[in-house]
Amino acid sequence: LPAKFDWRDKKVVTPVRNQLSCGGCWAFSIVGGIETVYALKGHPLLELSVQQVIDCSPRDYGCNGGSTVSALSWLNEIKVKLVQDSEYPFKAETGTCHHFPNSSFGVSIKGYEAHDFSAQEEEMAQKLMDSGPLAVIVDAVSWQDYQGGIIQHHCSSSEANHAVLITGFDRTGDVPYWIVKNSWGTTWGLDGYVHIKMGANICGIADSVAAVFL
Amino acid sequence: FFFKSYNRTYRQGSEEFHKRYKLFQESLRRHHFLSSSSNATNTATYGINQFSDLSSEEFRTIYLRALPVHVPKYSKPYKSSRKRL
Repeated sequence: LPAKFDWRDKKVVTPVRNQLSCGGCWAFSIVGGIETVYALKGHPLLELSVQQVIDCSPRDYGCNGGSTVSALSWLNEIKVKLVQDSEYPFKAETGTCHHFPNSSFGVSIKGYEAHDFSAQEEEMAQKLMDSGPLAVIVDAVSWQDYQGGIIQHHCSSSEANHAVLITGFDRTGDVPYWIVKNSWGTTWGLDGYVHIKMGANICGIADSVAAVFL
Repeated sequence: FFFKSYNRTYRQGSEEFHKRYKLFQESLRRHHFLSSSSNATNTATYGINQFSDLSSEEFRTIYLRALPVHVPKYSKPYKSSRKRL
């Protein structure tokens, strides 16, 4: 593994979004991953519709919550084409699912994998480099007050409640850390990102890890 | 400063204003606790942000809505000895 790796350096990560008072973190994390993998395939970096996932994923609850894995399973089974964010913009509330003609532009996934990488964060870092950003579920209770630095304490590895996207890692300092993109706007944390210590499953970051293929 | 920075429009003296002010004070106590880790390598800082006038329960109810799922343990893909060679 290199000492430092961040998909942002390759200009394939879209800007941090703000989910406002919608509990749609699960949709933001997977859409963020799909956007990057689509760009890695040589396409332009596009913002895809989070609202489409919030409104249409049938086994989830829109702004009242959902699961990254069940949403990815739906996207994969139906081969749903995710349209651009500008076509189906974020409204911060659950709405009626809009359908688009088959001929219209959209990005569909070819597959996904979801694994528990606890005690295997080196392998998880390799997966990040091989497959693209990783959608993970963490305990984010203490993140309410986070401003910066590397989180090492005050969260649990058994109470996952918030979905985010890992875009990279940094092992150059005393404390190696994951670079994590959140969906609470750029005024939160480190321009919308948070750093989590690597190697100890802090906040349960390695318990439920999903990668997409396009 | 907080009201200005985060565009809050609670009417001064209102019940809502008092409730939010109390929650803001609670958040200051929480920041103090979270920042008081004795670990020398701890670099995380906690302080005022857009969530400082929310109770912990409100924060959980609004923002922490991901449903956890049990996924299989990762195992490295098997490579035959011929491939490894």
